[in-house]
Amino acid sequence: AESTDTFNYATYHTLDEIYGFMDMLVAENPGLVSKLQIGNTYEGRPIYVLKFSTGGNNRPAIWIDTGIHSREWVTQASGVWFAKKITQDYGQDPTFTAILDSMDIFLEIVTNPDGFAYTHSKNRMWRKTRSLNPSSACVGVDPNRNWDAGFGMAGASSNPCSETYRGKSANSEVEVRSIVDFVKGHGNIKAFISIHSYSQLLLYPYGYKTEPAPDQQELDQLSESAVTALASLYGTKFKYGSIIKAIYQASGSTVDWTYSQGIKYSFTFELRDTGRYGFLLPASQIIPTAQETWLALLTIMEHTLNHPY
Amino acid sequence: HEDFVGHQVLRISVADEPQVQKVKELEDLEHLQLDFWRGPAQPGSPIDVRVPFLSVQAVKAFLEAHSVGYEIMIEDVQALLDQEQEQMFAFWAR
Repeated sequence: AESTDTFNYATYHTLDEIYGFMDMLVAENPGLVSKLQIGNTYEGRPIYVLKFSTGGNNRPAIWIDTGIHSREWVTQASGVWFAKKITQDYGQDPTFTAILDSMDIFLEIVTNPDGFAYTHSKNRMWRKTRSLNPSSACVGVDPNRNWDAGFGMAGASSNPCSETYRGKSANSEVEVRSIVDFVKGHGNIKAFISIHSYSQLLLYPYGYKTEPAPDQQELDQLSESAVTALASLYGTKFKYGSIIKAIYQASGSTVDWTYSQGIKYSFTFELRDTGRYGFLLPASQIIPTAQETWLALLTIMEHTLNHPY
Repeated sequence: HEDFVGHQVLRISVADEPQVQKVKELEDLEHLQLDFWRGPAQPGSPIDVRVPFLSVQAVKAFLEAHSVGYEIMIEDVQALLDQEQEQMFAFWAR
């Protein structure tokens, strides 16, 4: 595509095309968008985060990531759409403009680049990282079981051949470690939203224990508002709740760790499949999925802006 | 490219906790090479599992033997993948 205006948001793209999109977006919006490299993957690919900022120094920030499970293609595609939406709506939409006038947004579109490249080249169903496990012929770690929150407890597997293999130690995956270091280094992230697919859920901590989070009531109410906003567009129904209650016990998960770091507004989305496609959601559903999700993200971002802590 | 011809995705409906446990037994049988797209959670939550061609009959027999309800969500995974690739190539061609 010659520009992000002619870029096709209604089809799935390769890693190179998404990285090319990022560069175009930065070039078109030098005063608003910058590209940070927070590390390199196990196989040596750069890990990029887009930063959207209207000034200030180390402002309170919102983190959004997509594609940590590489086969969940609608999430990376939605991340691309979010990036463009941010540049379109700033200065146009009063609610969103107020958010970006006071807070920064960090968006990691391809959170598992090695896995994503592998879904394009070898195995469309690949979910994990591509790190080699010395003790096994099986490859990869589930990057959503590798965080230092309940790591090693029930809700993840110690078997390298399992899709929910937690890894030999917390943060063993450089794709996870890079985010950990970034979040700790920034120190002022107020909302952390990790986007998966599928099953139409909005989840908050905890996943590794049944004990309610200290902010459970506020998170539950905010979730209800967010899924109501999401459903207002196309009627897509989401359930919400703590990870362990809404689905099952999951240890070492992203948002349990971010919540443990004091990031109160820590959420995981499981985007649609409203039908019977699972991870193979037709490209025709990318834009509707991104549009409805954006309404929920706006709800969470606006709440974060209006409830400083 | 990994080939998924004949792989099916079954949507399993578990009515109670014993049935959830039954499906979890399947999860432990590595030789079946099952890929849970939506894992066993709670009664009433659908379980979606991709079943390689060679395991399809065994898995269906197991579910039927334990009166666990299921339906075929995706008849042939490779057919959907082919459609996805065609859509991407069509875009590139344009």
